[in-house]
Amino acid sequence: QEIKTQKDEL
Amino acid sequence: MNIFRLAGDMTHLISVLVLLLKIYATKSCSGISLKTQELYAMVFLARYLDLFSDFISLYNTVMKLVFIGSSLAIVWCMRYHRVVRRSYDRELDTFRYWILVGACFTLALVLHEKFSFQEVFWAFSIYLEAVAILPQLVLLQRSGNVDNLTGQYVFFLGAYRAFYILNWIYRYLTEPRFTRWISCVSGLVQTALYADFFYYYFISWKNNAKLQLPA
Repeated sequence: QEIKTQKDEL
Repeated sequence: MNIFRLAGDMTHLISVLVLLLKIYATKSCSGISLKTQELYAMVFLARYLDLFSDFISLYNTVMKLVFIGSSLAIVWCMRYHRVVRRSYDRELDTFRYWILVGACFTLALVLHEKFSFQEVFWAFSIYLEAVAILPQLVLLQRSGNVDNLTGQYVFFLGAYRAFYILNWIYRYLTEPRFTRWISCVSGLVQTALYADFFYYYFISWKNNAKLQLPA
């Protein structure tokens, strides 16, 4: 499964 | 987390604190655009939909709550606080921002990282933030002289995204496969919109004069 680009920025 | 992103987040936090200070200390919101504040509330609500679903770090969660809470509090204050609302420049703050909201949402439906509810709203929030300052800049030009705290608020708000651009360059150089084109291009547009403000802000600082934006 395509990894969800983690939104680690505000 | 890198120093550029931390500097960006702290600068963003300072801009919010300066705005809260101005409204609380002077009990006035003259020179502040309610429309920009409402756009920022939409930006944070659309961007932080993952607030309860994805836990990244305590810092990340706390900052999200601070930004959502402060933007809603400022909108409430400017609309309903019986003293503050009297100083709102209603007749000058007339930017028809629903056009911006509609255009950004349409763009997000077309251009996003993944076609999912959360990702489309995230892209929408990125595009909307890029143009959210427009009503405020228009109001500054119309209202002529700008008080110090308002000038500082806009300055820090513009500077934070410039730090984020350095952060994206740093991450692009140090992390394999790091690409955030939507954020980067939007961030460049957002910072570019402040260019003339930064210029007049620097001139006023150099001449130690009041900040004057040409009408």
